[in-house]
Amino acid sequence: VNGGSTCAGCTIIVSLAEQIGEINNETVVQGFQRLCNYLPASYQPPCKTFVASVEPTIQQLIDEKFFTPDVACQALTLCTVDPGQPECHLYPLVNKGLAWSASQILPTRAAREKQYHKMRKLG
Amino acid sequence: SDICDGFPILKGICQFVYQRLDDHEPLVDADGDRFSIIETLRGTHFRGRDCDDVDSSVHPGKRAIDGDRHRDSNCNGIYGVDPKTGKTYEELLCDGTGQLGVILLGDSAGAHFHIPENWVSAPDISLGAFEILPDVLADEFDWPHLSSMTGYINSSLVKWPTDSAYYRMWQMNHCNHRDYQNLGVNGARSSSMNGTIQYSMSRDQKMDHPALVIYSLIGNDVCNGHPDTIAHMTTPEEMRANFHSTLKFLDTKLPKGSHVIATSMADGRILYDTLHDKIHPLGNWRQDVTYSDLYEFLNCLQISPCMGWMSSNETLRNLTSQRAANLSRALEMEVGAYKSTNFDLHYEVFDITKVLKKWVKEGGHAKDLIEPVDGFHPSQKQTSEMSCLVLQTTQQLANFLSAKKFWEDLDKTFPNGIVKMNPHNNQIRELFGNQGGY
Repeated sequence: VNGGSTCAGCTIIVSLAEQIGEINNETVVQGFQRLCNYLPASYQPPCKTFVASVEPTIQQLIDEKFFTPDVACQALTLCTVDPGQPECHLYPLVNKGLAWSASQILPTRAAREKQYHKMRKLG
Repeated sequence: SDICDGFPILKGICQFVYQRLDDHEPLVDADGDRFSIIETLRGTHFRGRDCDDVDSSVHPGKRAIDGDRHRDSNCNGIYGVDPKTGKTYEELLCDGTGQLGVILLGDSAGAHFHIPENWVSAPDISLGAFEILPDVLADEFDWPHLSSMTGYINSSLVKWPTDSAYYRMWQMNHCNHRDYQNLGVNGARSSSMNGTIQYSMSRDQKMDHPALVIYSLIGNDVCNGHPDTIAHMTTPEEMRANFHSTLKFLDTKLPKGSHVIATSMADGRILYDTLHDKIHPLGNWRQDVTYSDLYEFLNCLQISPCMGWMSSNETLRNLTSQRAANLSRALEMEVGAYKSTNFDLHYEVFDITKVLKKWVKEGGHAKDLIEPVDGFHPSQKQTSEMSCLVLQTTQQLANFLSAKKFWEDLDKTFPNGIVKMNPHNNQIRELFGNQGGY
């Protein structure tokens, strides 16, 4: 539910990217790029494609001061809040919860669906 | 999968690959004898190396054909004829020494599931950290070559000597070289094991040597990620019936003189008790993620490997342990009742809690014996503060200690399961060196 292992994977990867960025005095996006560079060569192109795809959303979250790994994965639609399920979060909740924070970046249903299809297309 | 669907000519190949992977058989196995020549994809990390992958009559564990006069039919590195006596080396060095293979029917703990800690700890990630990722994926995140039952290599990843049931078998008798099969599968439980052994185990009643089979499913019959976790646990009746089916199958496959040992299930309460307030590697940078946080997150997503034990609900943890104890009792009862034709049968209480208590008593930290990333499996990871202690004393971490304890208990209660020392081991080393390695 709520994205299951995809959500868990996203949360871990975004956490690492954010922390790596901070450790190296870089942005989250640069942290992502560094993380891609740590991978074996054949794994780097899909990783970089992923980073390029998520960069605008991540940047917007940072600009709006909503960024946490949990919120980022909600905004990327890799984590969801399924009907009747609680919000799943690894870090303490901020603002008015995950779904609310994500909705500030993806305010309309059309925007959410667009993001959803973008992520599914990436596979 | 897109390629498979898009090109009809590839469909058959894809189905073959999927089937092999589903059945936990070696993917690269030209002769279909379930032994491989490559390390990963259920290859030599899981089973002894095949020394001829186009001839199914040649594989580890086989009784030597014509004394292996001309070639090594059982892949133990011993073949040829002694020029002085005219006898084959198999006759001189191995005959009558009680050769015995090791087969593990196990779960992720038996296959040694492990995710390197520096993969999820930001301060520790560096260039090259993920170099081994392709191999780790191909081995399903299992490291059976470092496991307590079939481990055989000294790795730069660990700083203590290898110890395992197979390794001891080899130390006692070098004729057992490469005769191991780790059929550990992540998530395996008593019901799935009945399918796994049918497709994955290799033993011929007439043509192979007897084996020591270790049935060790320590948690998945009570572990699942469902919110109503108890409803999805195996019942004692099901456990006994499943185990009975496994034994019946083994009776049709194992050569006479084999041994089967069923180990008890674990008491996983030790996981939460030990780790709940400790920092998970993902929280190393800011000290902000505890194991309790991780457990709750996985439970919320319903992907926890074990909601019963990885839970803040103490009543649930106790109920899970109670069920595990009942399932262990069911196994023990079946061991007492089953009448086998080709093997003797033994029940072994294999309690990681005792190992852990001993480790702590000797000055170790309990958390070091649990896999740091998943907070669930027994570890073989050595922390830096432990390295000196480990090097200076005989203390080793969970898998190593488990193998040691397993062996000691076995020696006391079930001496038939242990091979006798082969007096020709030195000669084998002199003549055949590393016996072709692994």
